[in-house]
Formats: sequence, C-alpha cells, structure tokens
Amino acid sequence: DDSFGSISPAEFFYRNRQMAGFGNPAQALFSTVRELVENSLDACDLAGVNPVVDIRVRTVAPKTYEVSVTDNGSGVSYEHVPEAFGRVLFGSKFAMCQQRGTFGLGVTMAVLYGQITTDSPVMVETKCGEQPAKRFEILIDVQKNRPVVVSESEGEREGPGTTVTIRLRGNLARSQERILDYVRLSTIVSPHVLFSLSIDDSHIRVGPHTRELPRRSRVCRPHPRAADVELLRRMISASPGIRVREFLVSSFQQLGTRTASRLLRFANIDPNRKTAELDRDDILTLSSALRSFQGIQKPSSDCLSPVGKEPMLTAVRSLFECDIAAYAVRGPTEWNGNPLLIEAVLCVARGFRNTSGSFPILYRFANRVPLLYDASGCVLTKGLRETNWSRYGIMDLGTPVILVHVCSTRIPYRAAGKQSIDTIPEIETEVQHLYRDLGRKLGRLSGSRARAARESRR
Amino acid sequence: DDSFGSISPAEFFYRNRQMAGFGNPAQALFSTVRELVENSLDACDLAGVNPVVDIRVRTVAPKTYEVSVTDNGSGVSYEHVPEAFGRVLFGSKFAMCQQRGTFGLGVTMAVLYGQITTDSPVMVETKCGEQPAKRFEILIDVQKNRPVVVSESEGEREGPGTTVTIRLRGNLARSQERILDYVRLSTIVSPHVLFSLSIDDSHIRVGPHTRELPRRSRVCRPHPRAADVELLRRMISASPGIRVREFLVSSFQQLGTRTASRLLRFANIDPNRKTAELDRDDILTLSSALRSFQGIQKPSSDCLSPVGKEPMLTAVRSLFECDIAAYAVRGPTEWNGNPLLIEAVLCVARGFRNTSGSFPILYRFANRVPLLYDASGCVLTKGLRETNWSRYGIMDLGTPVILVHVCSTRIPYRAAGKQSIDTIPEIETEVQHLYRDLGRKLGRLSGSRARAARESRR
Ligand SMILES: Nc1ncnc2c1ncn2[C@@H]1O[C@H](COP(=O)(O)OP(=O)(O)OP(=O)(O)O)[C@@H](O)[C@H]1O
Ligand SMILES: Nc1ncnc2c1ncn2[C@@H]1O[C@H](COP(=O)(O)OP(=O)(O)OP(=O)(O)O)[C@@H](O)[C@H]1O
Ligand SMILES: [Mg+2]
Ligand SMILES: [Mg+2]
Repeated sequence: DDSFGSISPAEFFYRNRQMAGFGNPAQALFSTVRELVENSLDACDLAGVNPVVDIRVRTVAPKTYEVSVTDNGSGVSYEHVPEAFGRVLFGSKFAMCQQRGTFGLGVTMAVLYGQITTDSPVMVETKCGEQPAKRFEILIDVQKNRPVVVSESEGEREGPGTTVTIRLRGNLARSQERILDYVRLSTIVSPHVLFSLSIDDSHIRVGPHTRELPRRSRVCRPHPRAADVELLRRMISASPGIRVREFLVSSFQQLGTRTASRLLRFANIDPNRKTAELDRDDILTLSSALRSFQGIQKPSSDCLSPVGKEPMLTAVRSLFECDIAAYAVRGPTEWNGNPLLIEAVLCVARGFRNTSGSFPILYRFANRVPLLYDASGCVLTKGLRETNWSRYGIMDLGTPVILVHVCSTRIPYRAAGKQSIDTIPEIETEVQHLYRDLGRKLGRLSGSRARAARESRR
Repeated sequence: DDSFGSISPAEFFYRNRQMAGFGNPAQALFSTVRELVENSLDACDLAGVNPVVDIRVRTVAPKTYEVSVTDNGSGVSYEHVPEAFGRVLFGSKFAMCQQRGTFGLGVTMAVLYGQITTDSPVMVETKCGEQPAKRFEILIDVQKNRPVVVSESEGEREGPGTTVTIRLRGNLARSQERILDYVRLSTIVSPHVLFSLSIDDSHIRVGPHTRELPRRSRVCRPHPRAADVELLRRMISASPGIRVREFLVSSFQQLGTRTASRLLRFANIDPNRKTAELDRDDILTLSSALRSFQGIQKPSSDCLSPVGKEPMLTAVRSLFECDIAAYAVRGPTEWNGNPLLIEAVLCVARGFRNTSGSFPILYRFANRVPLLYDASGCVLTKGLRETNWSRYGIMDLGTPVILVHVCSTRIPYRAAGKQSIDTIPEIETEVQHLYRDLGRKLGRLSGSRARAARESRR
C-alpha cells in the first residue's frame, strides 16, 4: 500500500535503457555516436549552413571511450543547455515537421549511460547566435529527472555551433564497423554534409556529394485524418469562441470553407455553432467525420524533407559502384493524419560478396537517418520479403541493392532506440507499392540496356 | 527558441503508442485484454487466493468493443485508484521482485487508447480489504499526466477484487485468435488460475491445471553485480554514516562480512572508512570491484517465481497432446545483477499441422506472461535458430514444441509493449545452454522409449 509511487521518465529509461539502444556496451557506444550526430545535423538544418560534422572516438582506458561530436550548427542557447542535456523528454523538436529528433530523449540517454558507467559529466561547448561561447559540465539527477550543472565557464569557440563530449564504457571492437557504416550511409540521406570521423588513429572523410542545401521542412497544421478525440478536444479548447466551420478551416490543413461545409453537412453539425457548445456526441461525430470524409486532399509536403531524385542518385553512385539505378517515390500521403512520403533507389551494384539471397540487400532510412539495428521486425524488411523480386528479372543482374527512405512528421518507431518501424497498415501499403514500382523501373532499365548491348553487337 | 519545452510521459506514450502495443486497432484490443489480465493476476498473487479471472469482450458498435476483466484479487485502495488508472509511470510494482507488471504504464495505456478512440472513461469497481466497494469513472489528462475523476460512487461487489471496464475501437476479427491463445497459454505459466473468457456469444473456461498456489516472490536486496555508479551512489546516500564494510553487508545480498572484507582488500579500500567519505574515485573503484570480484555467490531465487517442473509439465500435458516431454531449468543466476532463472519444457506433440521446419515450434513466456508478438527480434527466437536440433534426433519424432519461461526481477524488454526480450549476453548464454540441455534430455527420453518399444516387440 505504501508501495504505490511514481518513477520519473529518466528513471524509466535508466531501468529500461535497452529500449533506447543502450542495453549493452557495444550498442551504447554506437547509440552515443548516432544521438550526437543527429542532434548536430538537426542544428545545421536550422542554421542553414553547409554542415561540417566532426566525430571523434578515442580509447581512454580498456573498453572506455571518449566520444566527441562537433558541428557548425545553430548552437544551444544557454538557458536551455542544462535541461536539453540533463532532462528526459525535454527538447525543441516536438512540433509537427520532419526532423531527426523527436522525443527529447536521445542525448540525455547518452549522458545517463556515460554517467552510470564512468561517473563523468557531459561536456557541452556551444555558441548560439550573438551569445558568447560557453562551456558546461552536466550530470543528470535520474530520480528527479533534472540536470545538475557541475560547472559553467567561458568557451573558446568562435563561430556558432556545438561540441558535445561524453565518456562511457563501450565495446569498440564490436561497434566500429557499424559506426563506419552509419557515417557513410548518412551521406545517402544527408548528401550535403561533410563528415569527418576519427576512431583512435584512423581517420576518414565522407561527403558532401552535393553542394545544394535541402529546403527546410516547415511546421504544418494538423491534417483532418489526425483528428482523434484527444487532438480535437485540445484544438477546440485552444479556439473556444469561434464557429465550428471557421475552427475547421483555420485549425486544419487541406480544409477550405467549401469542403468544411460539406463535411459538417455529412456530420450533421450546424456550421454556425460555437466550438465551446459542442457536446460529447458532437465531438465524437466530428472526429469520426474528419477521419472518414472522402473529399479531403492529401497533406502538403511542406513539412517533409525528402532527399529527392538527383541528390539521392548522386549519393548512391558515390557510395556504391552501380551499373544501373532507378528512383521512385510514393506520396505525399498520410498515416493517422501524419504526412508521409517514401522514396527509394534500387540499383545493381558491384563489389558485394556473392549474396545468394532471393531479395535485394536492404538499407533502411527514416527522416534522414540510417537504421542499422532491429531489421527483422521492421515494416521495410517485411515488405522486402513479401515482394516477388524475381518477376522483374533483376535478381540475376548482379547484386541488387535497395535504399529506402521514409519521411514523416512522426515515424512509428517500434522502440525508443529508433531502429525499426512498426507495421502500420498505411505505411505497409505504400512500401509494397514502392517496391513494385522500383522493380518495374529497374527491370525496364536493365531490359533496355540488354537490348542496347545486343544492338551494339550487331 | 521558445520552441523548447517538455512533454509528459503520458504525452510521450500517446504520440508513440505503437511502442506500448497500441499502434493499430487489432493489437490495441489484444493489449487491452492482456494489460488488464496481468494486473488481475498480480493482484491475486498478492491476495494469496485461488484466482478466478473473468474476461469479457463485447461488440457494442462496428469495430467498437467493451472489454471487462474481473478478479478476486487484492483490490485497489481508494486513494490510489485515480493515479493507478489515470497516470503513466505510477504503480505499486517498482520494487525488486518478480511480478508481471513493472512500468506503471499498462492499464493507463489502455485507458488512454479507449479515451482517444471512443471518448469513454474507464470504469473501475473495486473492493480492497475492509474498505467498502467503490466505483470510479476516470479519464486521463494526457498533457499533464494526471487523472480526471469523472464520477465516484458506491460499488456493489461483496468480496475483495476488481472489475475494470474499457470501451475502445479495435478489430476483433484480427485479434480474436490471439486473445484465445493468450488465455490458453497463460495457464502454462499460471496453472493455478481459473480463466473464463467470453467473446460476444462464445464462452470458454481454461484452467486451473493445479490447485497448489505458487510461493510468493519476495523483495530482495540488490546483488553486487547490479552496482553501477548510479545505484551505488543512491545506496550510499541512504546509509551515509556507516562504515563501508557494514554498508556492503547490510545493503547487498550474498555479501557476508568475510567476503566483503576480501572484496574491499581487492578494491584497496579501507573497510573502516565511512561511506560518506568515499570520493569519486573510490566509488568508481568500488562499483567496478562489486561487478567483477569473483568470490560472490549467485543471487537467491526468493525474489523469483518459476512455475516449477511438476506444475509446468502438468499444464503442458493438459494443453497439448504430448507423447514425451522433458523439463530443464537454468539458474538462478543474474544479468547485470538482476536475478534470473529460465525454465522450459520440450515435448513432442500431436495435432499440429505438419510443420516442415528445422526448429521446434516456440512458445515464449516472461514473468508468467505469454509473449505473442514480435518474435523475430526476441533472444528466445534467436537462440532457437542457433541450436542444432537435428543432432538430438528429435526433429523427426513428430512436432517438437518448446515452451520457454524467463523469470527475472527485471526483464529487458525491447519495447514497452513487453512482447520481445533484448539479446543481453548473459541471457543469450543461458538460453543456449537450456536449449541444448533440453535437446539432450528429450533425445534420451525418445531413445529409451524407442528401445522399450523394440524390446516389447521381441
Ligand atoms: N548539437 C546541438 N546543437 C543544437 N541543439 C542541440 C544539439 N544537441 C542537442 N540540442 C538540443 O537539445 C535538445 C535535446 O536533445 P535530445 O537529443 O535529447 O532530443 P531531440 O533531439 O529533441 O529528440 P530525440 O530524443 O529524438 O533525439 C534538442 O531538442 C536540441 O534543441
Ligand atoms: N485488477 C487490479 N487489482 C489490483 N490492483 C490493480 C489492478 N489493476 C491495476 N492495479 C494497480 O494499478 C497499478 C497500475 O497498473 P499498471 O498496469 O498501469 O502498471 P503496473 O501493472 O504496475 O506495470 P505495467 O505497466 O508493467 O503493467 C498497479 O501497479 C496496481 O497497483
Ligand atoms: Mg536528439
Ligand atoms: Mg499492469
């Protein structure tokens, strides 16, 4: 009875850190690198610069490493640094637009893991806008889910950007390959980034493959398909005094006055009633109508940030030796009202070990991030296995390689480590269509190439 | 910049409900049943009664269901009912002993899902100890992660226990089979329970297979292997004024005075120093010593609750038509200091479709709960595929079926839906040993049966 109590979200993720990708030393080292790199890339998107991301992994003791990631992004403004790094479920990426970060959890998990394995605080050096550069050392009070600022001092950096340094126990021998793959594959979906990766004495540079910066994703209004009862109630309490038709038009995307009128007629709700007057049955009816009415356009793609055909093909060709390559895209559409677009490249590559599979080799990406673990349960892998690739005549061309990139304002990850996407029906459908489109496109390309080869031999 | 903020844990799991098993209507209906049933079974364990659990799923509208689960367990005391059902990360099961519940999340997710799909509050009727029966209707304020008590009134039930009723959108056609499997398989690991399951007009009763009640698991002190820096610091701040050797002996299990003295000598720490005087290097050294010193016994199994050989074999034989069956157990041992035991039955069953696999059919269980989703990434499935079953001569005996039950004070689930166990090295090792033990045992049993058959034919 006095056994009842709460735990903080930090305590939850401390106890269950394997759900966030910190369950064993090898994966924790990988997750630390990827959480820091993704924050740097999001910050560079904000800053609108040609991103330069420098990653250093240095062995400081047996199975103990210092990971340091530096970027020329927007920096973090001071009043937010302690909570950004020392509080779980705190961040700047909760709005509805495509970004790599989404939970306000990632870097704090790395800080937590470093702290529990080496008792070291995170070191953050950042310069934001006109503020002078500052340096912080931060620990996390896990039970209270709040930061402990160990020290705060002047920083040395001259331009805007951030360096984050974490010391942790890991297993470099078992995660080095994956860290290398992560950085190389990141250039497929962030082809405009210059990555520098140093692991002890080895050093590589990858990218950029393109100079052009991607268009920034914008925050969009929710789409009608997103209107479950909870969301609808929140939107109504934000606009209590207006008429329901004006409420719909001003609160949702893709709802003009005429469509809103037809929807309200379909739902049998008087368009002139005030939102505050809607009772519980009206709200249920309206929610149901918004999610089933057929006259509504698909969402706009302003809030998404796909790589696009030319940059993605260029990046794939820089990374792989491709004979032929095809690009296809599905969307923008939506899943539960979240804008969704899926793009992919299918190519025939040389230089792979002879893989006697009946499927192409699959590389998965979501919101401009490579997914390297937990492939077996991912919707992208399931779709791969359910596609009959041999009918396109591509399985005997060489090694087919498919790189799939899912873009959404919300990715339905299966766990907080963001390595695998849930089998949501709408996403499954789009993936299946996309794979078939790609199979046909590459089949035609290879067919015409074979014909051209025969022509030239005559 | 004003984009910085926090979200509550309820908001986190609202946005990411697929991580908790509520990503689509079919799985949400299943998850609602399982979360309620597991709470009922934990409550019956506390009450020390022969459990009677009544489950009703009733279609109330197209794809809309009322799920109601009734138990004769301990009940929920009133002051805690609102938060138990209307607050995420609030519960009574955070202590270190084996229980089905662990996060303080499950029923609140079902309440949340019911609320956002049907706008209905949960209905809880409960009687706890000498308190009179009470009935509550509760909604959850998702953004603030706190309950909203819609109504509170007298209840009708006469004996201790609880009924929880939730209305939600689901997809019964696609989850009915799994709900039936869940209830039947629950009798393997909770063989003392009487389950009554009604789905619209159909009704089944399953169990009990045994009358004897399981021994209750007890809360144990942490094992030295659990002493990461965070845990050690917390334990030290709970005992600041005592000498470090006494601290070790009183705070940890399996550490007597002699072993503690040897460990402190190994760590080069004076046993007479006060814990409050230990500096940061001492704490790091002590943590490392506790986790590597070789002279410490494995944990006690008091905090665990395995089914045991006879009850498990009895239950398997009641559910499956088995020709031969073998039981094996590994442990108690530990993973990251968490006490761990794994038991399993391997049998040759009749009545299965001819499965031309190279592995036995696998049924997975953790802490007396069947795991029915996400098999592909689970450590139990991985171990199955890595075992060479044919060498035991059992793959041609009929349909081999293996039922594996992992018991621990903490199960490293891969996601909050608790359907799949992470590949933690210590657990992987125990699983592999267990499968081989079982293969040999069943091989010998079948060999001796074959010999007996030949003898009787002469
Ligand atoms: N290198 C950086 N440059 C600028 N801001 C940063 C940087 N690293 C972290 N931040 C800020 O700290 C916040 C918290 O980071 P954290 O990784 O915990 O969450 P997130 O990136 O928002 O989401 P996720 O958990 O999905 O990674 C971010 O939202 C961002 O505002
Ligand atoms: N049928 C019941 N009988 C008695 N207590 C109950 C019952 N259902 C819920 N509770 C109480 O409500 C609390 C919250 O339940 P909830 O399912 O959210 O969390 P949990 O069971 O502790 O952990 P988990 O999230 O892993 O299920 C429980 O800890 C328990 O104390
Ligand atoms: Mg992040
Ligand atoms: Mg529970």
